[in-house]
Amino acid sequence: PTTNVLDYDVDSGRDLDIFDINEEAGLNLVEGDIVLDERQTRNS
Amino acid sequence: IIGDEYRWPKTIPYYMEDDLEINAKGVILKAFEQYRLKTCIDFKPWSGEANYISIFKGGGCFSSVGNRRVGKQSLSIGSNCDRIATIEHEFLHALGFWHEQSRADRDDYVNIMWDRISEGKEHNFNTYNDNTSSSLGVPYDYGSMMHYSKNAFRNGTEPTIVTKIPAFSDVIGQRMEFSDSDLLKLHRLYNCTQGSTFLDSCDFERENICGMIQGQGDKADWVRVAKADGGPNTDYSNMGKCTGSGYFMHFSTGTANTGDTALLESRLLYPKRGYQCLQFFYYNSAGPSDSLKIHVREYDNANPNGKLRFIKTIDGSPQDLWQLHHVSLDVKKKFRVVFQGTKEGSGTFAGGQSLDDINLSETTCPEFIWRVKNFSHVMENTPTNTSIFSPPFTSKEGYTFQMELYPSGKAGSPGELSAYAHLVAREGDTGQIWPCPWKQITMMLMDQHPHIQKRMSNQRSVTTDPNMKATDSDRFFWDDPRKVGVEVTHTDGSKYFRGPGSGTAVYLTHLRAKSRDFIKGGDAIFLLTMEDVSHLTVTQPLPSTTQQPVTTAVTTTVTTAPINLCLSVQCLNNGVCMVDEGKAACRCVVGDDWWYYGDSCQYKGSIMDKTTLALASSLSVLGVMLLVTAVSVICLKKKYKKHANNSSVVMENISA
Repeated sequence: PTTNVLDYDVDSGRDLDIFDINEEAGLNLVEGDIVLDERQTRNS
Repeated sequence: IIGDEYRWPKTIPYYMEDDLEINAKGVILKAFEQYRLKTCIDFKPWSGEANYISIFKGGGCFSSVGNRRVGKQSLSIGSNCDRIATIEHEFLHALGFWHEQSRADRDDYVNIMWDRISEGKEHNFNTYNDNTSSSLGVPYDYGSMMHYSKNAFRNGTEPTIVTKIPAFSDVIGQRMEFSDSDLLKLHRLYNCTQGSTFLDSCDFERENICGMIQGQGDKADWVRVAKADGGPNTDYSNMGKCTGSGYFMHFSTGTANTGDTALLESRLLYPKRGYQCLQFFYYNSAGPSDSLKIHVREYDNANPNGKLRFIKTIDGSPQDLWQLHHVSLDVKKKFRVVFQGTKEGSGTFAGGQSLDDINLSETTCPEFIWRVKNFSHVMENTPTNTSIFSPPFTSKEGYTFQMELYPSGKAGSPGELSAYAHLVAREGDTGQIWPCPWKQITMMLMDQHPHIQKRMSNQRSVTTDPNMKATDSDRFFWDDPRKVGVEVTHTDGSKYFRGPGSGTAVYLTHLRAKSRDFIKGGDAIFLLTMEDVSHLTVTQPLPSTTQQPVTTAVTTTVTTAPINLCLSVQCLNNGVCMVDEGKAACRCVVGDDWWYYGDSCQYKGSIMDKTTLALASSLSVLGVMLLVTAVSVICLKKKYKKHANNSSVVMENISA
C-alpha cells in the first residue's frame, strides 16, 4: 500500500444537534425545525 | 397538537425522493423499524393515497407538525441529519408532536434564561396553551427525544435552559432513541395496543415467567431461581442489585442424569413477517459437553400439537459470565420457541445452564457482537487519541470489517467515544468488488435493558459509497484495503490489511455512555451489522395510479395526453394533464375537505369557503334588512313629526 488514506469523520468532529444544523443552513424555522403552513403562519 | 384532523392513519405512506443520501435512506428504514418495534405506527411506500410524506434532502432537518392534509407533505433529512434519533424526531413532529419544552406547563420544570438566547430566536421558546397542545397525561419528560438541549439557541457560553431539578440538566436534549414517555404519549395519541414487530420479552421477574411452560416428554425441568450452585450468583436483568428480585431460569445439568433433557417453551406466538430474531443472555456453568439447543414448535392443521423443528445449537464452552446470543428464525406459522438443555456428559457437579432477558421480535438480528470488558476502566484509562479495535468480522455480504473505538475520544474530542468502521482484506481474499459498493455498516452501543422495547441503544451508520474519493487524493476511499490500507498484525500473529476508517469523533459522550444500561456488569456490548443497501440507489417507483388511464364519471375514456397536446397546458398544484375529447385539460387534486379547481387548478376551494360564503350572504341579507328598517323608521318618524306640527298650529285668526 502507498501512503496512508486518512480516516473520514462524517461529523467533521462537531456534535451538531438538529437546530445547529438548520441554523448553519440559515433556515430560521419555527422552533428550529418546524415548518408552518399558510394558516399556521397567518395565525402565528 | 390537539385535533383529529392532524392525525395520520397508523400506516403512513412515504416516498423517498431521489436526492436523499443513500446512507440517509438506510437510516430512515432503520428508524421505521424502531417505530414498528416500539409503537403501532407503520410505514409503507406511497401507493397513491391522498396524503403521504415525501422525504427529501433539504437544507437541514425539518418537518411540519401533524398531518397537514396537503397531499405531498415534505419532511427534510438533509446533510448530517442521517442519525436515527434525528429522523425519529422529525417523524414525531409529522405525527403531531411539538418540542417537549413547549408544553403549557413547561415553566413548572425548567427555567428559560431569556437573556442568554440569541437575538431574534426568543420565539423558539414559546409555549402552546393547553387548548392547542396536550401532554396526554404524561409528566414532563426530561429524557424526551423532543426536548431542546440545554444550550439551544444560546448567544454565548451559558445554557439557555436550566432544569429546576439539577440532576436533569444534562439529560435534556438526548438524541439517542425514544424515551419511555415519548412512546407512552405516542401510544395514547394513536391508541396503540402493541408494536407490530414485537413478539415477546421475558426477564423472569414474575412467577408466571411470561407464560413460558415446561415442555412435555423431558426428564428434567428448568427452575426459576435467583442464584444457582456453580453460577451464576445473580440474574442478568438486575445483576442482583435488588433483594427479593433478580430471577432467571436454570437447568442444573450437574445434578441431572446423563441424557436427561429439560425443555422450556415460550407461549404461543403468531408471526406476521416470516422472520424473527431471538435474543437472550445465557450463562453456561454446565459440563463442557452439555448442550443447549434452540427449536421451534410449529402448529398447523397437520400438526395440531405442534411439530418440533431444530434451529441451532448454542456453542461455546462454559464461561463465568452472562453472554448475549442471537438466533435468527424463519417461522411463518403459529409457534413456540423451545430451549432444550441436555446433559451429555456424566458425573455430578455444581452448575448448569441459565437463561435471562429473552426477547423475540420480527426484526433481523445484528450480525456480530463485540464485548468490551471493564468498559468504565477502559474509558477512564485510555489516553485520548488511542484506539482499540474489534476483531475482524466477515459479513454475509462477503466483506470483512472492523470497528475502531477511541474510548477517550479522538484528538479534539475529549470526553467522547469516537467510533469508526474500517474494511479489512487478507492477502489472497477474492470475490469482492472494489471499491466496495453500497454496504451500510452500523455500530450500535447496546442499552442492555432487559426489555427490547425500552432500550435506548446508540447507533451510527456509514455507507460505502464506491464513488467516494479519499481526502486530497484521487484514490477511492472504499477501495481494496490492500491498496489503500495499512498492514496489521493480528493478536494471533496473522497479517491483514485495514482500510481507512469512516465514522464520527462524537459517537457518544462519556456522560451518556455511563447512563442507563450501556455498561452492565462492567462490560459494554457493541452490535455490528453490514447490510447491502444497493437497492436504495434505485428510484422509488411512483404509484401506478398516476401513470395508468383514468376513466371519469361521464363514461368517456380519457387517456394520458400525448406529449404535444399537454405541452401547451400547465396544471398547477399537482394537477395532471389529460386529453378529454381531443382537448388537453387539467385534472385537479382533491382532498377530504378541500379541492383545487379552475382551468389549470389554480384556485382552491374548501368546505370552509362554502361555510364562509353562506355566512357572508346571510349577514348581507341581515344588513340589508337592518338598512330598510332604519330607513322606514326614519321616514315614519319624519311623517309623524310633520303631522304633529300641523296639529299644533295656534289658531289665532282662523276665523278671520
